[in-house]
Amino acid sequence: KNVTSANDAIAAQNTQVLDKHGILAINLMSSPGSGKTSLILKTIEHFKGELRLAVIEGDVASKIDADRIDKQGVPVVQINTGGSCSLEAHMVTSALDKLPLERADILLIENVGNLICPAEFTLGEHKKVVISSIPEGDDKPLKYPLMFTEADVLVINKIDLLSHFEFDVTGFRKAVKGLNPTIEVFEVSCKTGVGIQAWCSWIADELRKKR
Amino acid sequence: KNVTSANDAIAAQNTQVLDKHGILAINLMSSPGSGKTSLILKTIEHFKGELRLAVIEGDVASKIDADRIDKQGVPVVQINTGGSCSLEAHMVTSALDKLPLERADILLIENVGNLICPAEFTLGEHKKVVISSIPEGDDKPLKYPLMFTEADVLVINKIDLLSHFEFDVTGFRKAVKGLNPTIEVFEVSCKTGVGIQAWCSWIADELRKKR
Ligand SMILES: Nc1nc2c(ncn2[C@@H]2O[C@H](COP(=O)(O)OP(=O)(O)OP(=O)(O)O)[C@@H](O)[C@H]2O)c(=O)[nH]1
Ligand SMILES: Nc1nc2c(ncn2[C@@H]2O[C@H](COP(=O)(O)OP(=O)(O)OP(=O)(O)O)[C@@H](O)[C@H]2O)c(=O)[nH]1
Ligand SMILES: [Mg+2]
Ligand SMILES: [Mg+2]
Repeated sequence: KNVTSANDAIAAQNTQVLDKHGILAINLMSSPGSGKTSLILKTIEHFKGELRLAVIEGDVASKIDADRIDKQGVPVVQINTGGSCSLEAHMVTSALDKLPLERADILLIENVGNLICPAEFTLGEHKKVVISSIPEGDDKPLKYPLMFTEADVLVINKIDLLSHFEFDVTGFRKAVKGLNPTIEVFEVSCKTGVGIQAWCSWIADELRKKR
Repeated sequence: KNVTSANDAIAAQNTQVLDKHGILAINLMSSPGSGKTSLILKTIEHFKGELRLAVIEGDVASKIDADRIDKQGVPVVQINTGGSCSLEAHMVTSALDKLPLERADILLIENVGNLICPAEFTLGEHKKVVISSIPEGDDKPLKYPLMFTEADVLVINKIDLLSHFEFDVTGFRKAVKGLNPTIEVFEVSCKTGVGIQAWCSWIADELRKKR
C-alpha cells in the first residue's frame, strides 16, 4: 500500500502539470499486441491539423513503438522499464520534462502491454482506456477484472476479424458493464478505420469538457 | 532477490515431488488469449488413451479455464492468484496435493496470462514454454525479451490467421533465436490442428528422456 500512496502523490503532481497546460492525458492499457500503438497512429491521423498530440511510450525494452510514432512527426518519449510490468508515475514525470507541453492538447500514454499490473498504478492521467481485441477471446473481463473495473473507456479492437472467431460481443459488453456500469464502449478496427471517428469524437468532447 | 530465492527453494521441492512420480511438468506462459488453454485441450485430445495428463490452471480470477479442462475428464486444479500477475511455487505446492500424481504422466501448468512476470518465477517445472500468437504481432521478442530468453520452447499459435496479418515468421524466429539459440520452435493452429502432432511428439520425447 505504501508503494501506491507514494506513486499516487507523484501522479497528482503530474496531473497538476498537465492541467496547467490544459492537456487531456489518456492512459492506454491492454494485453501485448491488442493494438495500443495502432490506435494511437489512427488517432494521430484523425486529428492532424486539428489538435496537437504528444505521446509517451512505455515498454519493458526497445523503442520500436516510439519510432512508429516519431515517423508521424508527433513528439514522443520512449520509457523502458527494464523489467517492471507497468509504467509508474515517476517515470511519466521525467518523460513530461522532455515533451513540448506548451504546444500539446492531448497526451496519449501507451502503457506496458499487460492486463494486470498497469491497472494498479495511476500515472496522473485524466482517463484510463482498456483495449481488448477480438483474437484474445471474450472471457477476459471475468479473468482479469481489475483492468475493466478501473477503466473509463473500453475499446474493442480488431472488429474486422469478428467473422474468424467465436467472440460474443454482446456477452462481452454485458460482462464489462456488470463490473463497471458507467464505462464507455467503442468497437473499432485500426485496420479498416471502422469506429475511429466515434473514438476520436469522445476524445474531442473530453478535451472540451476539461477546458 | 529474497523473494525469488524463497520461491526457488519451494520450486525445488515441487520438482522433487514430480520426479518421485516420474511426471514431466511443463509451464505454459503467454499473453492473455494467445491460446494456452486451447493448446492444452488439443494436447489432451492427442494423448487420450496413451498418456495420463493432469492440469493446473492459473488465473487472477474465475474458473473458466478449469471448467473447460474438467469437461474432458482430466484432473485439474484452478488456482486464483487474487491479483498477483504470476503463479508462484507455493501456489503450485498446494495444487499438487490435490492432484492424483500416482496416475499422471504429464503435468501441464497454465500460468497467468502475462508476458512479463511469469518469466521471473520458476514453479518447479521441467520445461518452460512460451506461446505467441499471430494476431499479437511479430515484435514481441524485442519488447518482452525475458520470456523468450527463459523458455525452452516457443509455440507460434494461430498460424491459420497468417494471411490476415503482416507477421514476418522468419524474422520472428530469427529474433527469438538471437535471444535464445537453443529454443525449440513449433508453428501450430489449435483451430485446424496443424503442428499439434510435432508439439505432442516433443512432449512424448521429453517424457521418455526423463524416465
Ligand atoms: N486485423 C487487425 N489487425 C490489427 C488491428 N489493430 C492492430 N492490428 C495488428 O495487431 C498487431 C499488434 O498491434 P500493435 O498496435 O503493435 O499492438 P500494441 O498493443 O501496441 O502491442 P505492444 O505495444 O507490443 O503491447 C499488429 O500486427 C497490427 O497490425 C485491427 O484493428 N485489425
Ligand atoms: N483462429 C484461431 N483461434 C484460436 C487458436 N487458438 C486459440 N484460438 C482462440 O483464441 C481465443 C483465446 O484462446 P484461449 O485458449 O482461451 O487463450 P488463453 O491463452 O488460454 O487465454 P487466457 O487463459 O485468458 O490468458 C479463443 O477465442 C480461442 O478460440 C488458433 O490456433 N487459431
Ligand atoms: Mg505498442
Ligand atoms: Mg486460458
